[in-house]
Amino acid sequence: DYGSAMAYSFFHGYLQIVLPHKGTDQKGIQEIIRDFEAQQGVVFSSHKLFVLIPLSLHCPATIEQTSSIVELAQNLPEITVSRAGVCKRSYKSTVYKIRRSQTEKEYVCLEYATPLQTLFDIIKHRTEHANDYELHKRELVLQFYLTLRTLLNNDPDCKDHCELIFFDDKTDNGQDVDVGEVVLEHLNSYK
Amino acid sequence: DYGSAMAYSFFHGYLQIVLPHKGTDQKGIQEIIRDFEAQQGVVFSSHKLFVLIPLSLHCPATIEQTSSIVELAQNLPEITVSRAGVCKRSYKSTVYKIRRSQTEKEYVCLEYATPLQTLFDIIKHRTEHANDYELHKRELVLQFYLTLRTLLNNDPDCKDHCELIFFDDKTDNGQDVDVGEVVLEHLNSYK
Ligand SMILES: Nc1nc(=O)c2ncn([C@@H]3O[C@@H]4COP(=O)(O)O[C@H]5[C@@H](O)[C@H](n6cnc7c(N)ncnc76)O[C@@H]5COP(=O)(O)O[C@@H]3[C@@H]4O)c2[nH]1
Repeated sequence: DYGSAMAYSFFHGYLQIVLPHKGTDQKGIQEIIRDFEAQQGVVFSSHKLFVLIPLSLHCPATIEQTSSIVELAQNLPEITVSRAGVCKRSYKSTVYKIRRSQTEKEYVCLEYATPLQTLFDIIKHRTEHANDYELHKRELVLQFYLTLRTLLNNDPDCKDHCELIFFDDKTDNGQDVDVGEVVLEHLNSYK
Repeated sequence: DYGSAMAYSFFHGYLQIVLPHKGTDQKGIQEIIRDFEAQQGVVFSSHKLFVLIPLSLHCPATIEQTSSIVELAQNLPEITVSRAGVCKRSYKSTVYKIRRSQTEKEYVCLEYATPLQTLFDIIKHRTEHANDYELHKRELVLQFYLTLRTLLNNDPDCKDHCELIFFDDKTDNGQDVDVGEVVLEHLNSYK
């Protein structure tokens, strides 16, 4: 089914590439975040990649649009990997700042699970399978989340470097929740 | 099924982003190739992105390893698109040179269909679904190819900018075919 196919694709085609400490001159996400802390003089509550999984599939291009307390900080340095004929393909993540209070800011490496945006685009274009996907949207997201969580937990080189944030991004009356507040709640377990 | 899911993902999450001429300052693949021709003083037989779809799913990291007549030329300039929380995500393709004869070289923008590499990794890691995928490998690749071809043909902004090369990459006695020779045959229709 589409949900677990996307989870496999995201895991093998992305998380397994960017997360692990490899013991080569290519860095894993934890080292890249630690270098960033040292160079920028900032402190992260967690050195993990946080992946947002919104129930509605809606993944805005950048996260500051989704919250009154989120600001773009900057991109982390890229890693490059030759893969399937593309020479030195670039992989980089984005750091956001979340304003916890007037004085306190949280730095976090954060992004949406891109396959969900792709699913959103498929449904929007109303192609042949789009109607099936539309009807089963919620099951697909749930299947994506559960499969991805299992794949991560079964991989010792990845599981401690990534946190999945599965959340309902709409309130009961269809309003958007503040994504910054959702992430802060998850960061609280690291304080 | 996995094959068409991957085709939808590859089409909506990649080809629809990199192929079309957008009429904005972000270039489509044809303009990027034409700029490259002008700057490097070379001529391409075709300004399309060529996508290799090998029946065995085997997608080596770079293509010069697969052929005695293929050389890496260089990467095309990247395009950057903010997508699903990743700020200015980088998309770039690779140009290869294929030696047609002592004196004649073909320049071509070429890569493997990345989702097939993911399928290969799934099977290799022997995860829960891996056995089903192994048994149905050939049907999956065929379904991927047929679905992708339909999606491309139905999109006027994409169909003239991409050519799919679906091929059996093993000979009858299990040897690897020369991928350069396979691509040259496809380029012949542009001469
Ligand atoms: N050749 C090639 N060059 C690219 O730049 C590229 N970008 C995507 N794809 C392929 O298109 C399809 C849709 O991509 P999507 O972004 O939804 O999923 C992607 C995305 O969620 C994640 N991912 C991969 N690379 C990155 C990246 N650089 N930044 C963030 N996420 C990434 O992991 C999934 C699987 O990636 P690939 O297994 O490389 O193949 C993808 C996929 O089959 C590409 N294929």
